[in-house]
Amino acid sequence: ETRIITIANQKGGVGKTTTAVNLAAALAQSGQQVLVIDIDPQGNASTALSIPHGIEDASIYDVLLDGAPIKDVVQACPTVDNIQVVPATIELAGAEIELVTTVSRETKLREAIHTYIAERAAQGLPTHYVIIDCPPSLGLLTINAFTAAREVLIPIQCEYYALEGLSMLVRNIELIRGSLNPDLWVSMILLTMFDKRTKLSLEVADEVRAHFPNQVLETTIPRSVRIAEAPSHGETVITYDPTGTGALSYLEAAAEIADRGAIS
Amino acid sequence: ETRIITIANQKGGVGKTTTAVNLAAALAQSGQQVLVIDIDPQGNASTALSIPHGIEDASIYDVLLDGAPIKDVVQACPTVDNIQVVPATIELAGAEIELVTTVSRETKLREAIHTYIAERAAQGLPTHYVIIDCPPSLGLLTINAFTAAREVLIPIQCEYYALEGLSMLVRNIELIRGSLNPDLWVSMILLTMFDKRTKLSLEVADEVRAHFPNQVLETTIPRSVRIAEAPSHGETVITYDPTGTGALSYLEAAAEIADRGAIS
Ligand SMILES: Nc1ncnc2c1ncn2[C@@H]1O[C@H](COP(=O)(O)OP(=O)(O)OP(=O)(O)O)[C@@H](O)[C@H]1O
Ligand SMILES: Nc1ncnc2c1ncn2[C@@H]1O[C@H](COP(=O)(O)OP(=O)(O)OP(=O)(O)O)[C@@H](O)[C@H]1O
Ligand SMILES: [Mg+2]
Ligand SMILES: [Mg+2]
Repeated sequence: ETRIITIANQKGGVGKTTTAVNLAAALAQSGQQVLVIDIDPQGNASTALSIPHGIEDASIYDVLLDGAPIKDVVQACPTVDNIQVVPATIELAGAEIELVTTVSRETKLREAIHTYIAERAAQGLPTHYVIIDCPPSLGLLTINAFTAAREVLIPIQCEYYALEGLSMLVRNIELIRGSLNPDLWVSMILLTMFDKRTKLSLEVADEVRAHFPNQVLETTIPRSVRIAEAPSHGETVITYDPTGTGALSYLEAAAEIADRGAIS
Repeated sequence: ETRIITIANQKGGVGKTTTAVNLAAALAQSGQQVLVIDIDPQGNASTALSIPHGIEDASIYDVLLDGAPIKDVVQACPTVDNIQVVPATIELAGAEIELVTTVSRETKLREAIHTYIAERAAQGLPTHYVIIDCPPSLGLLTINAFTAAREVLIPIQCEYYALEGLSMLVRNIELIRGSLNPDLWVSMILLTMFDKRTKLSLEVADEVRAHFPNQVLETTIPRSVRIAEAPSHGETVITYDPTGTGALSYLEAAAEIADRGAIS
């Protein structure tokens, strides 16, 4: 069964996009078929995967607001095999206000993903993972992603403010689970930009592991400038610096995620 | 005349909150009277300034949705003299959807700030600076902040994704300037988390200076773990580590901002 994973955290700059694109690349490199959906108007995931996403390009906006099927807007990633991408364009910035008054505004993405998976299956093509990159907010775009997914992966930057928003995020996920999507659960928490030399990183990591003992992945992602450089070359760190600590830690995280499976 | 400065950037984690609270503390330390308004539902600025902001506390939500005057919700900062704070609480998370259908939804904050400044002036109390910390989005909360302000200060993290969103941000500010607030302009850009050892930082800094030669402040903020540690003690770095590079760079930035003045 396809694993549909939403990468979410309303705190900004915690590594949502970095995690979405590098996990997708690591999984794809091991032969998994991956669909990446960029639902952040900034379009950072589209950039990192070298997908054109100008105002004239088809995008997730067409799926959410005009009912276009995913198969009409999806593009193959030029830098990594086995990855298909639905890009985000600047049009998406106005989508939340437009969605407020739309019928079934929260379930547009879920319906589109299920259609895509079913149509591929009918042609004998598997879809092993769907990975959704969210903007740093809990508005209707992220709610669409929560309604569409079965699992949430929360990246947490090992810094103080990261702890503050966590209870708000988990409460929101519970609310969605209680109303729009009973299958949804926080299956994984990934500690990012972990710097074992600083007391702050160690304290935050300990605190998160204490609160979520079953969800925090063993693998942590160290701070690495190669990870930050890769998007300026339109690449993931998996192809940009394949033997560096950044790539190795995301390959390790992907292996741990595959091993854990989706079972709650 | 009071300088009303909005700290905005829809890219997450670029140092908006860190800049808002540390600039406020640096200005207040030199005797300026500063009002800080936290309009981010995460409430990180309220935390850094040690302001209680539980669900039962009065907050910016009451000002925007119930028409409460700022004087009824403002609290004095316990760690730094000369700073008054309007905190954000978790209730604010639902405010954007609630504001969509409210009359004069974009100008609520502007009216409240002007009333506050006028009432203080009538009592002979100056308000030298109003600093507004925004969430990482361009929704109605940030639009309220753009409509209320005269100046925008854009913090830019010296990393690749930071460049992507800049043109979208500047275009949004132009739109507001053309409709809701003709006084609004991007007066300052501050380079944050600058690491002179990495090529990435230097390249991004050069690119931003080339595009915005007049707005980029001379002062840059280095990456410093003391800055990241301060909020876990409910302090700004100005009081937490007063002689470190973090505090010194924000004191220098505050002096540069005061010298430049508001004249465009
Ligand atoms: N492990 C890491 N080491 C070094 N830099 C990193 C790491 N992970 C992410 N970064 C950098 O930190 C910044 C923030 O990461 P990213 O943009 O992925 O976060 P995000 O949560 O998607 O942000 P937003 O909230 O704006 O969507 C980026 O410039 C990215 O390149
Ligand atoms: N110069 C710096 N050196 C080291 N760490 C910093 C620096 N500036 C900010 N930080 C840390 O980086 C993280 C992001 O900064 P901050 O929260 O201020 O950004 P933001 O733009 O307000 O984020 P959001 O988009 O979520 O509102 C925080 O953990 C903060 O402590
Ligand atoms: Mg992102
Ligand atoms: Mg902030």
